[in-house]
Amino acid sequence: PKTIGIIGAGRFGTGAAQELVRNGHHVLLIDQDAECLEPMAHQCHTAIGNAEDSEFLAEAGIKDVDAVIVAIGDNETASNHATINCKDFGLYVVAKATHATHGKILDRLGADYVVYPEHDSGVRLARLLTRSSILEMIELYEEVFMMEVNAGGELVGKSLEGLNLPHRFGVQVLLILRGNKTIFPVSAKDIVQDGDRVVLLGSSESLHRVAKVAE
Amino acid sequence: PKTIGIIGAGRFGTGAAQELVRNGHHVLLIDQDAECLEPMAHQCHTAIGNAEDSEFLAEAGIKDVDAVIVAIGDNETASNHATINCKDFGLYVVAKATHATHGKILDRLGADYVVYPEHDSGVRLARLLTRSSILEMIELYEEVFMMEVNAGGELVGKSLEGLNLPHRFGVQVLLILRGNKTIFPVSAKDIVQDGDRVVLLGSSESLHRVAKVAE
Ligand SMILES: Nc1ncnc2c1ncn2[C@@H]1O[C@H](COP(=O)(O)OP(=O)(O)OP(=O)(O)O)[C@@H](O)[C@H]1O
Ligand SMILES: Nc1ncnc2c1ncn2[C@@H]1O[C@H](COP(=O)(O)OP(=O)(O)OP(=O)(O)O)[C@@H](O)[C@H]1O
Repeated sequence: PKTIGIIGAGRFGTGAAQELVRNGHHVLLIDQDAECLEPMAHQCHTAIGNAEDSEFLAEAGIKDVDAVIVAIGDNETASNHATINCKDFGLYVVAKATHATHGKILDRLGADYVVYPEHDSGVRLARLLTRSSILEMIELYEEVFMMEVNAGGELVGKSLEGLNLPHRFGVQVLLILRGNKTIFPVSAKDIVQDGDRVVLLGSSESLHRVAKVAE
Repeated sequence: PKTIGIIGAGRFGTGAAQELVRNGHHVLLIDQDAECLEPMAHQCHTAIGNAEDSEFLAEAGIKDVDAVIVAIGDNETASNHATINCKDFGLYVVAKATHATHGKILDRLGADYVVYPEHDSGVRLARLLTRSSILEMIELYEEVFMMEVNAGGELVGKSLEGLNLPHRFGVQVLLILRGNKTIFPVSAKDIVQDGDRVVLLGSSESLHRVAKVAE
């Protein structure tokens, strides 16, 4: 298990602390407001103080962690100071930015990874709300997408072997959803039926090409 | 394409608006502060006014949308009023909550879906930071997981054909991450190298079994 330092026990910092503890990792949670530390006081190490003070951070034991999350929101100065202090200790720092310009500053201060929690959550919600078979193209890795295609057109009534999707389109069939059953792992002899949802893996172009054939 | 109403053009609301527009959907973005609407003014419909006023919302055209995101943060009263107004118009409402108790209130007011952006982002970051072959098991479909395994042990130096993972363990190799290259699609002759991260699909038991062999 890892030990992660978190500076700032707001909703974001506390959310991270809870998930880390749930997965068996150790957390050092720091905040200047004792009340914010209260919810996690029985599950992780806590320290009350000002993260702009590098002596306080050192006494709290921040140097022994594997990585630090600077989760301070509104007070940009405190976020910048906490980031610099942790970088000077040679730590890996993930810092939350309030806006793009703050993010640039954190980059220049040496933050290893900058996150924009509110913006990112907005983006994810937009994807959730507009889920449909084409738009459901989830990017699993760079340029490798997963997509559900409603079986229609040429796909229906043929075996996976007969359809030969890997060679014709460069896509892989991951599984087939039929009613509330999941067919996994798939085999060459499986026959695609009308109403099936076929889950595919491939580049976005190749998935679009298969979606056209399935209409 | 869908039409989504967004009330509150903060970071969360604007993040959602940008992603919707990027995917070809239509957005009606509402805020009481004209400055907040400025960044999106050329990409979507905007309306300036107080969302607590149901007549203003009706005149802005909110009734014609497929769903509404109430993305008001600090002002809980405004968030509750905007939610009630939209529910009275019979709309599907996703509302952002500041804390768990606010979330309960939004539930009782009929919000169809309540999100906690800051908390959720903290949870996701915790997972990202502690990505190790076991923890990063993402459930793609019921009982079908995707997992990255750091290639070690018996996996190294063998071809995918030689490893025969589908028959031995019931798992499928989706792709191989080697440095900053992605090997996709994979072929039977591909040889697993030390340092590779192999991305697999399978049940959680079978993935755990492969992870043990890869240690
Ligand atoms: N200098 C500091 N030292 C330690 N803790 C600090 C410092 N400045 C702010 N904090 C703490 O950081 C926490 C998060 O900051 P803040 O509330 O400004 O961000 P937020 O963006 O509203 O948080 P969230 O969105 O995660 O709820 C607060 O609990 C605050 O007490
Ligand atoms: N009654 C209202 N009618 C319309 N817009 C409103 C109303 N009340 C607040 N807003 C707008 O909602 C937006 C988001 O609210 P606020 O800034 O409180 O949330 P936030 O949580 O800080 O936002 P984010 O985290 O998304 O940046 C602001 O741009 C604000 O002008």
